[in-house]
Amino acid sequence: MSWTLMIHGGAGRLTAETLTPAQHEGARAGLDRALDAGSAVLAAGGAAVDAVEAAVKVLEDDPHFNSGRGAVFTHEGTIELDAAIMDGATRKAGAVAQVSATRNPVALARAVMEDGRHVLLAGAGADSFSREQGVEQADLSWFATDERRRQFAELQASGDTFDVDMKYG
Amino acid sequence: TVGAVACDAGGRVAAATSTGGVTGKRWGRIGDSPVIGAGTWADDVCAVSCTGSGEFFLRVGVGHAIAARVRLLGEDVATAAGVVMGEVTALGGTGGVIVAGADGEAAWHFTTPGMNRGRADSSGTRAVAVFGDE
Repeated sequence: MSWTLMIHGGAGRLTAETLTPAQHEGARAGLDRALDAGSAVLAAGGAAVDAVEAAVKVLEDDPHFNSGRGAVFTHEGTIELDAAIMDGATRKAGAVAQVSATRNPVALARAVMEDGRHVLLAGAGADSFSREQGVEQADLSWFATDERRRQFAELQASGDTFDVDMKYG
Repeated sequence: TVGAVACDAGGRVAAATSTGGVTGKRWGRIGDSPVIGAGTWADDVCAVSCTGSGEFFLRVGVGHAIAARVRLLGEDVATAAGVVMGEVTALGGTGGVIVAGADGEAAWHFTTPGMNRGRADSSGTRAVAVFGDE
């Protein structure tokens, strides 16, 4: 009964120079919690698709990562979230883009996948599908963090120069 | 961006990715994460979740490309990930991928200074890391 789990919380200019010790330790602790959540599903004989949803939900709730709580701001100062999930055993897939009020976008992508009529929903339509499906909602105050506000202000002050590596995301 | 890939005891694989995108994005910009076959992919041979400069992952179709190499060329997941990430680099993109094979193999590959990453398996292997040299 062997299983494997891999997770990521974003790639970029992550070095001892760009991260404070607190950010570094906080990210490691969040990764540990996500491994716990996904491993618990797999060790109990659960399905890979349930394990990846469980692990990603933990990371979405952790402000150290750019998704869900802790997501970056758009040019207009809003938050637009994207997510996807895919089950290799069935090729079923669900994805959402530009959603703004679902606490865990991966749970909404899962709802799209389980509903089965579509694969990708976007924008206000995806938000209303989320409400219709009873997926947990959240408002901007849940998603927005001071660190992201600081990064957004920094980017605005720099005149919107876009650094594909740094990209804060 | 965050993501997970897994292979369960039944040899089934799955992938999930979630993101806030990039700071300051405008005009409805969407990256690779929600695009099936680019930032997220799973079939009967492997599952892939990506993070990085999404436009390049879209152009290469990273998730599907890695799985196709495993399926059609018989490459292992680490080799396929390295080759496809080389295509992303050649176009000027940077980022990382995590890949879980239905054979129980798993790999990560990134071309940035660091990637928040973790792995665990039923043999008790478990690791988290952030910096490239961790």
